[in-house]
Amino acid sequence: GTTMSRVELLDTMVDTFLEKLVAAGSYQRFTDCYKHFYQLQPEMTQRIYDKFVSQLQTSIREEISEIKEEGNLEAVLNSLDRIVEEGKEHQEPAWRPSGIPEKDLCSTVAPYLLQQRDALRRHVQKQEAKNQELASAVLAGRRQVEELQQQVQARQQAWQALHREQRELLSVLRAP
Amino acid sequence: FDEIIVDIATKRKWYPRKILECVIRTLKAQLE
Amino acid sequence: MSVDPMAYEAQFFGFTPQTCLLRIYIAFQDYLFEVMQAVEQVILKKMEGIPDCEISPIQIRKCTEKFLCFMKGRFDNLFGKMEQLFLQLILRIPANILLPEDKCQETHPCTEEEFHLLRKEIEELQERYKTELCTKQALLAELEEQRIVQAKLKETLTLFDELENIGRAHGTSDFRESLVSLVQNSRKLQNIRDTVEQESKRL
Repeated sequence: GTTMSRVELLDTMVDTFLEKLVAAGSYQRFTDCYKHFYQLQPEMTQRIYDKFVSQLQTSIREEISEIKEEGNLEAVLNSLDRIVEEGKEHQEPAWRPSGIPEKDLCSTVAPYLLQQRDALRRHVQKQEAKNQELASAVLAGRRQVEELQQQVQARQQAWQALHREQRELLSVLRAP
Repeated sequence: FDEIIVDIATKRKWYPRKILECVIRTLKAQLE
Repeated sequence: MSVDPMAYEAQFFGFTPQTCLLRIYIAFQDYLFEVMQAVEQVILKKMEGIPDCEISPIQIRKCTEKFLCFMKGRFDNLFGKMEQLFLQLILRIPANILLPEDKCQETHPCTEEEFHLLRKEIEELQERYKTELCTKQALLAELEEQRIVQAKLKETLTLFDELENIGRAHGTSDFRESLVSLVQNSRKLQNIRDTVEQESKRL
């Protein structure tokens, strides 16, 4: 019921394994196998058996400690405990690599593409708005140029009329 | 077989991060 | 039976659980053999100390093999059970768990189709942005052109204004009127002259 940490579970499993292994290799069994020697030297047999058991347990426990040490297993298992704890609300089977890297990479890259797209959208909208203003300014400018051209044209025509008057005057003045 | 599994698993763990670094650099450059 | 490569576990641990357990199995087994060997060595040594010992080393070897065979059987059986538990409870990523580096698969799941659409949309946006930039250049260019043209036109108007101001400065408020009145006066003068000439001829 109580959720043991993976490290505790591992130690418990190894202890249980050792317990059962030693239980299997009982003193009874040992003396059965080394019957004659046991009959000759019962105390010695007991000592040898005890040494056998303690040595086996020590070696196996040392091996486990070494493996824990080597692969930094305790920290790794504790971090796995945390990850599992954090993900326990999520009941459905979680995603797993599909075996097609291109496919799996889509979700990895997608958030950054979405950012890129949003940034581009903002840039485009901003530029469109600016261009809208520029376009209005250009239209206003065109109207203003047109007005100025009309003004110049009117003045020009006035001067041309003047020129005609002038020519007429000359013709009048020059008349014989 | 074991080495292949570990090799693939290692790539699955680290390559997305590396690729992402390149992708982010590329996107930044494009934006600039 | 299909082998479960436990690749996802390997992604987390950096080794396959099976390899880890194989390593443990081999180490444990070696210890069992070593300890048994040590037991046999001790017994043989003790027997050397016993005068007229009837037990031969061969017999002791047989005893060792018998005990080891039994222990190995129990060892394999127990280790098999422990291995199952290891693989199920310790070195396993539960099916509902996602590793941190794969979180995005959950937060931003994206199919290849969606991914390509997203990239296409980005390319289109880039094109649109380039177009807008070109539009901006064109509009700015036209504004600059308008600025020059307007300056020129205003310069021309100023020229006309200055001309009129000159006229005004010399008492001619409106050139045209003055010219028209000049023409009229000239015509009058000419008529008078013609009349005078005619009179003089007549006289």
